[in-house]
Amino acid sequence: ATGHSYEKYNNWETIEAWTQQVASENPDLISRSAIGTTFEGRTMYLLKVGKPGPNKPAIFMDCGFHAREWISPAFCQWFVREAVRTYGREIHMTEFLEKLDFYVLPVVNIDGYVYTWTKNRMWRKTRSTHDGTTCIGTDPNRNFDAGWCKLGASRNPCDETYCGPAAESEKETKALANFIRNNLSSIKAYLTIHSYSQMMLYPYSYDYKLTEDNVELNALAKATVKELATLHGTKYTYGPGATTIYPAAGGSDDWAYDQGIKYSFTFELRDKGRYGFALPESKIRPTCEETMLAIKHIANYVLEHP
Amino acid sequence: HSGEHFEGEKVFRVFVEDENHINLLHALASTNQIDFWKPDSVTQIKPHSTVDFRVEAEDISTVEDFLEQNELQYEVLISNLRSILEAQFDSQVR
Repeated sequence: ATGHSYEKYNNWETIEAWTQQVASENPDLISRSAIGTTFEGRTMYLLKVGKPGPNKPAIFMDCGFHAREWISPAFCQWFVREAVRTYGREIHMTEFLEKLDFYVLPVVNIDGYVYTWTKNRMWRKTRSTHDGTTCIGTDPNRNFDAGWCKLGASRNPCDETYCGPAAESEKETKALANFIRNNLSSIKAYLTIHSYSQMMLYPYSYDYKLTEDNVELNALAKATVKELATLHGTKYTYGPGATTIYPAAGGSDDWAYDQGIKYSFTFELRDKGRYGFALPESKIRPTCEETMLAIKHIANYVLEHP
Repeated sequence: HSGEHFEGEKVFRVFVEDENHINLLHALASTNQIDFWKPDSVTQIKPHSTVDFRVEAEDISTVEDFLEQNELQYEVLISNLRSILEAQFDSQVR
């Protein structure tokens, strides 16, 4: 794709062209499909990464829920690049792609991402409008049917944490949820990539209650952030969302867990405040490299715990 | 890149100890345009935590006066957001 770089922030048109190119250049590993359209009519492309085979378990990973968190889509692109670059050359990735499929949604909130490139770099929400208000946008991570709008979300359409007029009111969250619902039998892990604050969170965020898998999820998170830190010493905190960060209903990780996807995690990538949402492009490589270690650790765990 | 320029905008980090501090930040947010970075909104501020938020240029002196008058401990994470946003495109990779 013209102008695309894995160590630069790419605008949506470049990412869209890249999805087409990376799929066409790697037909034995990648297929591209459309899972829906956004409020403004853009196509939501999903990449399926893995060697074709019957009844493969899958890991679903999405990026770009919040428009201004640019490092997140950069990671999804990096992950796909690393998959095709190291397949057949690195034993772990080779095994993953032969035994697992990765569904990668490079940008969930495409309209918002476009808006950050053209009008307001600090935009967070979707760009949808709804009856009864002139305010624009819904927080997609408050819009899932997981204790929807009960806690840590706002019913005010002008707020940054507006939960929307109903659960899955946004075309983007509906498309994501529909895909997962339709592929529940194969999806064994759900990973959603955000920034910033360097955290690895697991359910629940909509309630202070712990999941029945809390001990296992905690142990997996502990081991994963330890692995992540081995490369550059980057320290992540981890734990259930409500107590580790703050209660927030309507999140996709809670929803995925309650759908039966046990290994459901939210990553908050670098940094811890120096750059916030404006992480320099020179930090894309180290951030993505260490995050790859985390994702590969989870993939390995999923393979070992069918 | 076009649109908003963020010239002179600052990002603050406030160290919150107790409910009194939380109430003060609620009051601050009710009278000024504040973009919460962490947590996501003023309603999610907890005791014994840090709060990061962005303030538009015209509100900075008001916000700084408020923080100092109420003896809220704070630091400036980003002193000019525009500079940080320009610096985000620092890659030397072609």
